[in-house]
Amino acid sequence: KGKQLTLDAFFK
Amino acid sequence: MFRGVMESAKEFKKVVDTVSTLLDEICFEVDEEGIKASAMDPSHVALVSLEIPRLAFEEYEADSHEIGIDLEAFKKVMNRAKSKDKLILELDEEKNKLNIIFENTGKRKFSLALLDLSASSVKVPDIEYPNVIMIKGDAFKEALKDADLFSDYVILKADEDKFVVHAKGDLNDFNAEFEKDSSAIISLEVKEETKSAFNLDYLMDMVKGVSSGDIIKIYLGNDMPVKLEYSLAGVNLTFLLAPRIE
Repeated sequence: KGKQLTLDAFFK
Repeated sequence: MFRGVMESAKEFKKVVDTVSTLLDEICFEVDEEGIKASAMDPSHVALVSLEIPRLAFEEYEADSHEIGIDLEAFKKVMNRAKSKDKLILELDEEKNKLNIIFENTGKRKFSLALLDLSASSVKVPDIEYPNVIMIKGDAFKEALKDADLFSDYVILKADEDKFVVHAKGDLNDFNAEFEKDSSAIISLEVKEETKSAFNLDYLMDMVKGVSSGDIIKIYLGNDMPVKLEYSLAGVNLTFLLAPRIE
């Protein structure tokens, strides 16, 4: 099944 | 000092209801322009940001303060609002409390202890999105509830002609198609065909306060967080939700 990403990756 | 008067406590209740589903506590940054707050939920999957311009208040007077509030307590108090109640928010600096006053035939004052929170440094990142969809809030909310019958996540798709809400369960699936010229769509600007999956519980929490007449702006891209924007009771709400990768 899929994996939930966090927003941290998009705050760099 | 800080003191703000709002015409309808009941309307503002919807804002607190929505925000409190995602966050446990919040730090309001108050100044003469209005109130701002933004924070990520504890799992860092979602971000909530709100902005209350001073124009949303009938009366407003403030200098700079950070007001940390327990949202569960705030929600409980706001649930006691009656339909004709005005809402007065005022900071009691001596007692270190936020007074929430419902004014109608009389005044009912609830004093909430302030939390020692510092304002979040988290801001909505300035991401450019290829696609922007403006849709009637209740249509989107109902589609999410439909999707929730079969799955715990939803796939949002957009192309030049339509916006699609899709859910796939083990056995059953659901599809809501909003064509560009359908009455639910206010505008559909698509530069890049998009298909991304998102957690349904979070999305439904984010649109909790939406009712008919409200319009949601959805920013969508591939492998990007979805961004939702709408206004409730003059409060500008922005939500960001990280995608789920297959």
